[in-house]
Amino acid sequence: GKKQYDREFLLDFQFMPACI
Amino acid sequence: RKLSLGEGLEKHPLENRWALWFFKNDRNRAWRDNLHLVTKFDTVEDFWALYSHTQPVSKLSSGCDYALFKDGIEPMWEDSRNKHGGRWLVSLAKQQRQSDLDRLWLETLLSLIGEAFEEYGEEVCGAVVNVRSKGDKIAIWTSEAENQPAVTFIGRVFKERLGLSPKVVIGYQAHADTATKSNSFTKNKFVV
Repeated sequence: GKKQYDREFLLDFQFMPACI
Repeated sequence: RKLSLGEGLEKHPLENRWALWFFKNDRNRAWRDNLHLVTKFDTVEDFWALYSHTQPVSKLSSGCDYALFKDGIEPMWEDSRNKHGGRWLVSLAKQQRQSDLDRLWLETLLSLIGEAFEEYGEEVCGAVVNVRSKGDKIAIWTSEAENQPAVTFIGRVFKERLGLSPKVVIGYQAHADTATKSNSFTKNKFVV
């Protein structure tokens, strides 16, 4: 299916540390 | 919650690959030469990496633009995916540069990359923010100005995502009308 993300989901990634 | 092996290691793919463009006005050069492709991305993580490393719109000098377009579509009327299209235009008051511009541009970006326009997402080409001394502008560009159901749906979602009051009316203008206008006024084809 189509990859849809709501704004809250996207915002959760804003300040995540980079994956190692 | 237990993390399964490998979870958290994979980036979250977007439906589309997007290209960020930057326009810096230099009157000594042709318009096209002032337009620069910054980079492309197709994951949530790479979007934020780019976003956090670019200058906020409110800090750009007047005459500059950012544009976020689907990979393969150039942010200009002449592109085949744009030439029959138009834009939903949100004009901001001068004082909104400090209070609202960055937030509204981010909401616009999130609605694009998150595919907020449901089955009409295919019609969306990209978005542009113009930093101008007389008032900044944010627009979503769509590919077919005659596609009323798609255009009006996209306009309603755009307005809602920006959190604009129902009293505020935004207009959609066909690029063909903007390109041939004889003054600074372009008529609205649709409003929401």
